[in-house]
Amino acid sequence: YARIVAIANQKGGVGKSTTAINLGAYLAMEGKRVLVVDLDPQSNATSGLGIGPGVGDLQIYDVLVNEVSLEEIIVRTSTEGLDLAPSSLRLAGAEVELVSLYSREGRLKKSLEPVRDRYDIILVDCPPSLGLLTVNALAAADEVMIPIQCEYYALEGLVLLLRTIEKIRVYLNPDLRIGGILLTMHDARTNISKQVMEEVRKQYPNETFVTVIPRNVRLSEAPSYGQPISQYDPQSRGAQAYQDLAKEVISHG
Amino acid sequence: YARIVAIANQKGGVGKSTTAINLGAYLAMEGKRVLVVDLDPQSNATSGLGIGPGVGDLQIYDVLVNEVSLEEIIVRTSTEGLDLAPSSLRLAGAEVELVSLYSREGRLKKSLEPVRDRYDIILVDCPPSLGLLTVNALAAADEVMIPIQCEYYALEGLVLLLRTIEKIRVYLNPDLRIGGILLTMHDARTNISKQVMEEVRKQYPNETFVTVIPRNVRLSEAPSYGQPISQYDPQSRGAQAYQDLAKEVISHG
Ligand SMILES: Nc1ncnc2c1ncn2[C@@H]1O[C@H](COP(=O)(O)OP(=O)(O)OP(=O)(O)O)[C@@H](O)[C@H]1O
Ligand SMILES: Nc1ncnc2c1ncn2[C@@H]1O[C@H](COP(=O)(O)OP(=O)(O)OP(=O)(O)O)[C@@H](O)[C@H]1O
Ligand SMILES: [Mg+2]
Ligand SMILES: [Mg+2]
Repeated sequence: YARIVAIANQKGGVGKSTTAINLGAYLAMEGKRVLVVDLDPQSNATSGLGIGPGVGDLQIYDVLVNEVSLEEIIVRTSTEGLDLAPSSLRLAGAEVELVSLYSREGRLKKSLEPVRDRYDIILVDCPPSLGLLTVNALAAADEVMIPIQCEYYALEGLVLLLRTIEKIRVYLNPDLRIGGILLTMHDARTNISKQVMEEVRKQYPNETFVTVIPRNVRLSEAPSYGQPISQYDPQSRGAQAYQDLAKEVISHG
Repeated sequence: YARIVAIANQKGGVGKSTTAINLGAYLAMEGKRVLVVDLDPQSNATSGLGIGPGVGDLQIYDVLVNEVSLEEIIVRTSTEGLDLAPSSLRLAGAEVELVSLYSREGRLKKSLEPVRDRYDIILVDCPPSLGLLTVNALAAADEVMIPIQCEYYALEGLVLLLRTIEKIRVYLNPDLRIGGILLTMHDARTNISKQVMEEVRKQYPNETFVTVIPRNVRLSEAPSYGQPISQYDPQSRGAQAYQDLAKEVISHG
């Protein structure tokens, strides 16, 4: 029975998609059966895993709005044991269209039920907002993983996100917990990175992952080849960090 | 009569707020009367300009939802000639609340009318989504400035944004034009930066600003002091680039 992890933060560009792709790949390499659900209309997780925009293909939009089953859209990726429920630009219309549908916040949760016994872990990549797509992910999830950049603005956004999680817990998903705060794009040469890291560990000592993801250009090159870092450059510091994270996530299990 | 520029891109973390703050500061130093409108619930432009979250203060949420006039919320910043219409976390509720209000897409445009003759240029900092807050900005704007990172995912998001702009032009704002595409966080040491820059200049030769903003850690340090780069480190490469951009924006005028 799969553990569902929403990778969420309304602050943009913090490494949500990069984490979904690369954590997913290393969890699969550790022998876990993994599904990545791309819930962002920008579909960066989809293209980063090498899945092209198949023009006629069904995708997550059809599952949420047209009641197509999730099984019909799931595709394999180049990593053994890592599957994907792809997104595309069409999903951009879903935020508005979902507003008037029955159980608008619970549609993802319902669509995941039939496939939960086929996976060990399901990672949901969220868009940078707290709209109905991210709410669907939070309503379906057992836990939230919160990537934050080692930058000044990182801490401000966290307050907003934690408040939203609290509301979701009250109204939609009482079991939702914080799986962990993941520090990303850490640059040991800059003071700002040190300051943010210290501040986060001080304010959220129990929730912050031990693993820190360094800023590493190989991570931003990999998506242009449609490969996770485990294939593009497994010796890179970015790859090592995501491998460590996978082990840490499994041990938290 | 002010020129209204929406700084928008639903891709997160591309430098929208950093551009609003620092372009705003250098336009003011060139003698322009400038207003920055912070339309993001994360309120990064507000804190980056050193404006604290005044608990009881009115802010942009009250203008959009409670019909408070914009004049009542405008504050001065530490840069002469640069004013701010601040945001706060309360704005997070506006996306949903606006849905059922009259003229939900036109409320910002209406609120800007009474102050347009007091400024030469109004910069609107948008959140990383294409919801009602960004739509309000696009409906009010004369032009859109699109910051994009020199990263692989940058180009994918552009298609979605350009489609949205086209729809806004048809239904809400026929005069909306593309003011320019701004390349940000350019790192001359990496191939990916070179590739993205070449690709963007090839696909959008006439719309891309000559000025390119380099990746410069001083730009990410400045907000923690609540200062634009023009005050924090005017000799930095980041400061020089935003000064050049201000001159280019004025000459496009
Ligand atoms: N550790 C890292 N080192 C260097 N570059 C990184 C790292 N992590 C992510 N990137 C790059 O930074 C950019 C932002 O990352 P990503 O797209 O994963 O963030 P996101 O939170 O998913 O963004 P959005 O909010 O738009 O969904 C991408 O171009 C990505 O390739
Ligand atoms: N040229 C630059 N060099 C280095 N760091 C930068 C640069 N521009 C912005 N930053 C930093 O990168 C991060 C993202 O920038 P910023 O917050 O301005 O982007 P944004 O598009 O407004 O993000 P969001 O989508 O969340 O609104 C911030 O921490 C900022 O300080
Ligand atoms: Mg993403
Ligand atoms: Mg911003």
